[in-house]
Amino acid sequence: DAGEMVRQARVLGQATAQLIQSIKVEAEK
Amino acid sequence: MPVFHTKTIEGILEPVAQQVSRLVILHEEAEDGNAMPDLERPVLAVSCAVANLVKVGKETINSSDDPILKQDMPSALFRVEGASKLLEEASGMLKVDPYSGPARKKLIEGSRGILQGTSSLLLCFDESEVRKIIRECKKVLDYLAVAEVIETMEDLVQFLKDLSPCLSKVSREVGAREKELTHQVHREILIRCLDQVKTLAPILICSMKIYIHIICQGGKGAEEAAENRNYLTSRMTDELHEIIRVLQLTTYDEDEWD
Repeated sequence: DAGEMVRQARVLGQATAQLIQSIKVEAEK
Repeated sequence: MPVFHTKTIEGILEPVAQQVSRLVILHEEAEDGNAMPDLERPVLAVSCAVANLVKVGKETINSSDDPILKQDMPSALFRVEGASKLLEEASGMLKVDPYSGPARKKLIEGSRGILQGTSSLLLCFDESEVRKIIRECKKVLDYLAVAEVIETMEDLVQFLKDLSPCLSKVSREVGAREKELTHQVHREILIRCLDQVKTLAPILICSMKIYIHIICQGGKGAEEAAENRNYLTSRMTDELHEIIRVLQLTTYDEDEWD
């Protein structure tokens, strides 16, 4: 349903941002 | 000027878009390459999120009666799945060689793919939701088109019974949509047009009542009453067409930039 699709897209967005964040943190050390 | 046209899409994609741009900059600045960290866990989190999104996406496709959504959404899901695979490959390659250049490229390509695929998916879904609202607007337009053949009070009562729930639904859905938009000009147009429709509706009913009353009394002044009624239906029709036009806007054209 509508809410579930948006919720899952949000989870994916957060996971992707988190992944890049972990690369950046390491790279900036 | 906002990049994403709804607050929901903006809330989901804007943080990812920012991170992806920073990743690209970081990659360009550090071309000589520091060792990359172990990305197995965060990549696994992305893969799980992709699997869940794809599952919900496929359910949405199967349960939808919108042929455009059924046609467009699979490619967006395919894009997201492909991007997830790139990230997994990158993670595997970096485990073997934390300095791998091709792995870095896969990481960037995969992250971009997630962003673009999710964007396509959300847009596809959003457009389908907009088409639902437009269908309701068109129902009101269909009712307005028969206003001029209503000649008895019984027919007017039925007309009102049919029109009212449709009009309430349009009012509710367009009102909610307006609050979702990030583009201020589009929001203002929707607010203005919806206000006009709501103001004109009772005046139209009144003018139809007057017309019926006049033709029942012998017809003197019927032509003017019909003209007045037709003017009101055409005003409401114009406002609804403008609502439909603005509901479909997702990008900002040159004139508005000017």
